[in-house]
Formats: sequence, C-alpha cells, structure tokens
Amino acid sequence: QMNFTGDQVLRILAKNEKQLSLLRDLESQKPQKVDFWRGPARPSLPVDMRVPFSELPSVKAYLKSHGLAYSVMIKDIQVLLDEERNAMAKSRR
Amino acid sequence: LERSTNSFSYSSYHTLDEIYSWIDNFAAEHSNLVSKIHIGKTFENRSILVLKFSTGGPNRTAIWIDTGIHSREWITHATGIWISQKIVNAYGKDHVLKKILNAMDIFIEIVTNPDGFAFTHTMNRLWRKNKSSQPGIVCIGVDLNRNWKTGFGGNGSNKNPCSETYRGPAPESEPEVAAIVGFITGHGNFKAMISIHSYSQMVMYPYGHSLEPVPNHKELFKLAEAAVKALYKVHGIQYIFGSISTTLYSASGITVDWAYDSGIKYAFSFELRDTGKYGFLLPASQIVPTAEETWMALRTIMRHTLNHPY
Repeated sequence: QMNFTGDQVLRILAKNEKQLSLLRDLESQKPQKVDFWRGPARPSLPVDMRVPFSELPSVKAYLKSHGLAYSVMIKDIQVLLDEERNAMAKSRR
Repeated sequence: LERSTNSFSYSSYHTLDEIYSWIDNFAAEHSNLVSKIHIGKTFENRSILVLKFSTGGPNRTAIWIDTGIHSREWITHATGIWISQKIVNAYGKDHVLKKILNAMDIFIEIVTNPDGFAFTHTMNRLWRKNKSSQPGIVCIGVDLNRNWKTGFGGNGSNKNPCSETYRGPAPESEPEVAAIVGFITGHGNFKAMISIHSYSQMVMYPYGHSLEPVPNHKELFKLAEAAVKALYKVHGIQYIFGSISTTLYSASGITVDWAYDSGIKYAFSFELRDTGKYGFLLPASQIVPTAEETWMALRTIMRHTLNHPY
C-alpha cells in the first residue's frame, strides 16, 4: 500500500476568480503532485487539495506568496488510513 | 461456516471480493425480488455487476442507481450496499416503495469502477480513475465521469492522461462506461438515472458541460429541493442543490448529462457527506447515517418518477 505519511489536505478559500485561477495553475503545473479533492469551482466553495509531504513547503509558499488563505483539513492522511484499516480488520474479526 | 448477508457488517467498509460475495448471497437469499446481472468486463477483466430489483413483468420502466464510479469514494459503495438491503427490508412495509416496485424495476450498480476500487484496497487508497492504459503513455487511468459522449472533451475535463480528470482517448472508450451505455440503451426504458459521488453534500442535475438550463430545469430544481428536504429530515444534514455547472463546476463528458441527453429526464448526481473534515476518508461510523438520509432523498426522486410518467 502506498504510504501517505505526512501528506496533508489543505482547505483554501479563494476570494475571487483570480485566486481560483491561481489554484488551477497549480494543478496544471503539478498534475501528479497536487490532488484536488474539491477542485477550484467558485469563490463561495472551498477548495480541498491533498499535498504530498515532500511538496508541502513549496505549495504552502505558493499559496502564501499569492495571498491565498488556507487551513489544514487533514494533518496527516496516513493516521486516518491506519484507523480505517484497523476498523476494517476489527470488523472482519 | 455458511455465509449469509446476516453476518455482513453494513457499518464497515469492505473489499471488492467481500462485496461481490455479498452480492451473490444477497441475490440468492432474495431471489423473489433480486437478481444479479453481469453487464460486462473491466479493463482488467473483472466482472461488472448490477443488482436488479423487480417484482416481475417484461421491460418495465426502470430506475438506475450507480455508486463508486470514483473508486476512492468508499462511502458511496457502502451506501449502495445499505440501500440494496433497505429495499428488500422495506418492500412490503413501505407503501411508496411497494408502489414503485410494483410498477418499475430498480437497478443498482454498487461497484461501478471495480478495477479502481480493488486498487484502492491493495495499492493506493486515494485512486480515483479506472486502470486502463495505452501504449506509450506512462500515466494510467481514465476518469470514468469524463468519458461519456455528451460534451466529451469540453470544459472541466482534461486531455492530459496524468490528470485526475483525464477524459480518455475517445467517448465511451472505457469498458466500464461502455457497459452501462450498452445496457441502458439496450433496455430502452429507463426513466431515472442517479449517479452517487462523495463528498460535498449536494444534489445536482444537468447540465455539467454547459451553463444553459435544461428544458426541464424548473421541475428538476423542485425535485432536487424536495430530495434535499427529505434528506435533511433524517439527521439534519444540509445539502445544497442546483444544476451541476452552476452549483459545483463545469464538467464535461459526465454520466448525468449523457443520461439527460439520452432521454432520461430524471438525471441526478449526488455528493454525499462530508463537508470537510475527513473528505474521502469518512469514518465507517457514518456509513449508516449517510445511507439512511440518502435513501430518503432517493425515495423522493423515485416516487416522483413513478408519479410523473413521460
């Protein structure tokens, strides 16, 4: 199983269409490194994206440099995945 | 040990083998109402299965429900299983459901993307696409919700095979999509098609590929509103609703646009729980509440479909 230790899901609230466009640019620059869980749609909707641990500094710097406010929705994906796997194993038993 | 659906936990997630085994047992235990239909093979040669709920009669009008076209959206498969069980349990007790099933058939495809789903259990829990590959192209998989004919290749789909929204080389190039198209077209009498996704709590109708309102916009708006109200009554979970392109985003080559343009007026897409804490990793403890509320929304759409023949 692929390991997602340290990967985070960031929630971004874009203020306007220009900021959404900056987020779309991020996807086109790094289609395999940024995984949109909720894509950039409209300013009233949040954008959620999974960022691998190795890409976190550069992605966070990109967001900061463009004035894009974000919060950490999931701090460490692997923690949730481990919980999920344990729950499945327990249920099976 | 004899296997049965009684020992199956509806409040936990399951592998593809476990779900397929459950489907076999489920169809065997409720053979008066349920049958298993094989509609095709996936890219990796897995069976594509559909459950048919029918009280008899040839070529009745029908309702289609699919879950799990995006393999990482595990809550949708789990909801499909629970709802299937609900249908057999409620038939005979729920007069609305009884009316529906006495006149129409219900088809549920629980694992719409079996290859992708198996992959989420073995290699990559966050895999979204199917597993098809093309010679000379490194990236694997097509987004099956961008591979339908209507609006294929338009806004909100991607021609880059490495993108999560890769549309594929041609409309219906993917066997998982072609199987559904072949089945529904061959049947010829579907009146509702509901495609279930997660997560962001929405009920939507066509179009996704265009901002243009569909001719039945007003009716679909009211029906989506009624479905969302019914859903809210169960656990107080709020959904938003509207057309896909105005509520969520532009998306081309999607299931429900194809359904609508193929003459299936009641075409809806759901985005189940949650709004932003777990995303695709919704804890199993939320399976049953999610399924319970989703069922009431589906029942609302199915009842409307029954009462408004066209």
